[in-house]
Amino acid sequence: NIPVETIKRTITYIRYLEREKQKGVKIISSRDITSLLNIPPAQFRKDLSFFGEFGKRGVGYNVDILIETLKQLLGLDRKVKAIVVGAGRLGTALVQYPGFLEINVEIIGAFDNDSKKIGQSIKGIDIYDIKNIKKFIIKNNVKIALLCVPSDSAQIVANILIEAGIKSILNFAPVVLILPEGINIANVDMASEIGSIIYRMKETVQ
Amino acid sequence: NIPVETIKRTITYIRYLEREKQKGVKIISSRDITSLLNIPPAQFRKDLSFFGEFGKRGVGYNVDILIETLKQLLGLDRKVKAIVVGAGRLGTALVQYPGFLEINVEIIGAFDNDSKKIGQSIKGIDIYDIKNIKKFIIKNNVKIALLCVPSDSAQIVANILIEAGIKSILNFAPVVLILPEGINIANVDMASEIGSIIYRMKETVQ
Ligand SMILES: NC(=O)c1ccc[n+]([C@@H]2O[C@H](COP(=O)([O-])OP(=O)(O)OC[C@H]3O[C@@H](n4cnc5c(N)ncnc54)[C@H](O)[C@@H]3O)[C@@H](O)[C@H]2O)c1
Ligand SMILES: NC(=O)c1ccc[n+]([C@@H]2O[C@H](COP(=O)([O-])OP(=O)(O)OC[C@H]3O[C@@H](n4cnc5c(N)ncnc54)[C@H](O)[C@@H]3O)[C@@H](O)[C@H]2O)c1
Repeated sequence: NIPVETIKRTITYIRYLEREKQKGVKIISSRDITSLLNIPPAQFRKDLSFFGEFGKRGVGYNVDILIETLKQLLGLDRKVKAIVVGAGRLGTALVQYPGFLEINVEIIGAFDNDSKKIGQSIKGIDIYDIKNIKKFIIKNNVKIALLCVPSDSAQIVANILIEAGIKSILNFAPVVLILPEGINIANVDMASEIGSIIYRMKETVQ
Repeated sequence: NIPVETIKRTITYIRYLEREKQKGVKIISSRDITSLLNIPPAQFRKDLSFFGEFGKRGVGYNVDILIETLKQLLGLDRKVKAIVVGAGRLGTALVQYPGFLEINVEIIGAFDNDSKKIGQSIKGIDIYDIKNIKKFIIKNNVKIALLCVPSDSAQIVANILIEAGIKSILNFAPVVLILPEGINIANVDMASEIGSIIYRMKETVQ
């Protein structure tokens, strides 16, 4: 299988290639890509090798073909439906973020348990009552949930999502979720990102 | 030096230990910690070994001492000042996030170039004109910037921050920033987090 770090870098490659495509670039060399993305050329070739043989040495890569093939191999060529659970500060920002559509992830609804929020809408995306989440997930074949509820309700809500058939969770609450086998989880922990910077800052000062 | 993954896990340990401390727990075993955090005990002991000798086998760890020592070793025992640059959807959510104070990071101001936003305030944090950012960074000894501007202005704004004396950037714009040596950077790329989930989802279905 392909390492997670390679997957993440490949998404950066796709995003970069799409920007070049918009500028009308048809063929691109690995030197162009790696110098702009500040990645060693050997790393780029190694990452691509997980996906098969591309481009000819000396000729470069066809931008359209490379984008299409990488998207297909990563499963980003088909639209995936997602929901945001917890329509608070972070959830409200995420619902409006155009960056998810770039990888074919469409946020089609938000859920909350606060009666003041239920029935509102954020830029056209309705906020529903979490009581009706199971019906919504099944009816709309939702695969991914972005979990933006407070830490103390994250595990309970995660259990509701799994029971409703969600297969993948992007968790923003700074807690470790205990999930059954087969559920894909990715955690975004901003405090620990900052913590790792602070440690490096401390080390450089010493 | 200590690997980044160990740093991030250690912040999870500190956060968990602080919750236990609030419940009045004085002594804790590595088995308690690892079962709740879903981490193999050997991983926990290996991570701690980077920081020195703790606790006695069979007796467990003193919660207060462990928290204090780990925070000190990571440099999280002293308050660090931070700013948010780009007071848009994401920046507005981050300014209000209490999770940064947990690791002694205090957001003391937000910056923007939109005249409609400058002069406003978000829950008591003022939005300043980015033109005045250098004076503010120097006067308040700001060390960290959370970069929440659109992709096409991220590099320009990062250059301004470095020139103003910022040593560390938490970058939310989905671009690769080219920075001089000695600048600590951490990137939060939510689209690539979701992309890695989608790939795993695709693999499990096959
Ligand atoms: N605000 C940020 O910038 C930020 C940054 C990093 C992480 N986080 C994390 O993201 C999560 C959300 O943070 P926030 O700042 O948006 O908080 P918030 O309080 O603004 O929003 C939380 C929302 O979840 C809803 N909610 C609570 N319990 C629920 C339940 N059982 N079912 C459905 N909805 C429920 C609340 O009604 C509220 O609308 C937290 O875990 C926080 O630690 C936030
Ligand atoms: N909204 C989200 O949930 C989300 C999620 C992931 C990543 N991001 C990324 O975070 C960044 C911000 O996203 P957003 O949704 O908050 O966008 P936004 O458009 O709501 O906010 C951007 C803010 O930056 C300001 N700005 C633009 N150029 C500037 C400059 N040169 N100097 C100072 N301020 C400037 C704008 O005036 C605006 O207030 C983007 O790069 C986006 O890709 C956003």
